[in-house]
Amino acid sequence: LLRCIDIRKTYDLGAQKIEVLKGIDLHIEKGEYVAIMGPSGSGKSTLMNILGCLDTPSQGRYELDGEQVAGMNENELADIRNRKIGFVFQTFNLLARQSAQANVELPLVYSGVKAATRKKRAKEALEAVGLGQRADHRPNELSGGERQRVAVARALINRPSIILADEPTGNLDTRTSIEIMRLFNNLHQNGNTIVLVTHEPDIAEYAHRVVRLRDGLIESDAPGVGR
Amino acid sequence: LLRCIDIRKTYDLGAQKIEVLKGIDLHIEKGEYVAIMGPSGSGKSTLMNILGCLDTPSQGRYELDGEQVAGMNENELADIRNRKIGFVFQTFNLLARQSAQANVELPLVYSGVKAATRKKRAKEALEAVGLGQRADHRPNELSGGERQRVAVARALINRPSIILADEPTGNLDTRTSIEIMRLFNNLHQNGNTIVLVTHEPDIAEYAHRVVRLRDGLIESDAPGVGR
Ligand SMILES: Nc1ncnc2c1ncn2[C@@H]1O[C@H](COP(=O)(O)OP(=O)(O)OP(=O)(O)O)[C@@H](O)[C@H]1O
Ligand SMILES: Nc1ncnc2c1ncn2[C@@H]1O[C@H](COP(=O)(O)OP(=O)(O)OP(=O)(O)O)[C@@H](O)[C@H]1O
Ligand SMILES: [Mg+2]
Ligand SMILES: [Mg+2]
Repeated sequence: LLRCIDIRKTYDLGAQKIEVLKGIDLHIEKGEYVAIMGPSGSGKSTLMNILGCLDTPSQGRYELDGEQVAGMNENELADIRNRKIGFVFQTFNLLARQSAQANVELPLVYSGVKAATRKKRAKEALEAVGLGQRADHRPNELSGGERQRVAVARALINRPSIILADEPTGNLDTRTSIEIMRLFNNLHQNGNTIVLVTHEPDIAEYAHRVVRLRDGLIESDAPGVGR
Repeated sequence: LLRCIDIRKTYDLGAQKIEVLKGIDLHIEKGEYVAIMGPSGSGKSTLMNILGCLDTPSQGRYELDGEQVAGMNENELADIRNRKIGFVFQTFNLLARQSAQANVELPLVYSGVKAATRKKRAKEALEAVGLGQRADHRPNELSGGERQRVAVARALINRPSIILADEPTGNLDTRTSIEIMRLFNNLHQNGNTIVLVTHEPDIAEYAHRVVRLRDGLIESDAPGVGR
């Protein structure tokens, strides 16, 4: 389903070239639940952005569902990003001037879902992450962990079959984290594919496979606990 | 040193009043190392902002070093925020168009430190958090954990005697977190006061006292492990 072939990513910062990904070969089948771990700066978010069609590699090929992503046009990419993939960003990326409700409805607006249905589904998604009482708050009227949960709700609202979550519990206490991980477990049991970046071993234990990055390369790729 | 007397914080969101802090009594002595824990939305960041003179309570009194903060003028507050207190924000709050180096130098600019000295001290602060090689990157050219470490370096650069850190390791892997906690331990051993919000029990173990919030009230206040 997700196929990285010798993926490299290099940034040119004037004087120096920074090699962030140095040749990643990674195959993820439909229905897998993979945790990506590794030190700060090892390239996890960079890899996630490529998997989510939000960034392109400097070299190598990325295939999604058998198709070369490099060959896709803007419409095809937009369609993938909106309907096939749900992305939880490490920095949430919420719209600052919109309420939690409006932020969560946004993917449904793009999908052409009518207003009454959007409202209802977004309300349910917020309740599923414990934010039913915060629907009308804007991001600066929410705690760090609440913003994170709005980002999770928004990523899941279109019922995407591929969920890419970059540190989705980084700002959450243990009990709230467990509720979010339970959501992901349900999605996984429904046949969806989950790729989760985390630096917390307890969170990685929910995955069935753990890929470890170090300095832009895969250091290990082994079965996980899968709890 | 830090004295909260029946601190309350309420937000008016049009139709509803939201009581975030419902009467906090908290005394922190000079040289203490306190962890603040509690569920997402329980009021930890709100309390930290009041402790750091970045926000005012709706009711109750906050005294810093024996003085009522409510009675201070803008100069006195600016002086406290710049020289007495180092604040690591949950959302980092870096200047987007400045390099990591420039961001870390900023408190020294306010303190009137001359350029050559600023450059040298900021470089050392970045090396202390493992970012010597990233000094000239701007925030959007840094990973999540790297931005977090720039925020830590900036908070410590003026050698403040009170460090308020709101989830300083939320985006860091275990080994990098340990390096940051070692920095805080050194500061504590030098007689400084540390208040650290975290939702990770492993991180809270470095503190000598753990205060738990729940729904805007202190649920427990007990000795910590202090490792
Ligand atoms: N400007 C505001 N208007 C209304 N409500 C607010 C505002 N700012 C914060 N809140 C609410 O206050 C509560 C406490 O927020 P706070 O940021 O202190 O929580 P926290 O304990 O730091 O949570 P987290 O662990 O998620 O960071 C939250 O439920 C939030 O929705
Ligand atoms: N636009 C850019 N220009 C230059 N370097 C960049 C840029 N974006 C990221 N980097 C560098 O790429 C490296 C990897 O970044 P990435 O965000 O993928 O790390 P990460 O593994 O997600 O780290 P973290 O756990 O801290 O979130 C970092 O060292 C960062 O400084
Ligand atoms: Mg990252
Ligand atoms: Mg907070």
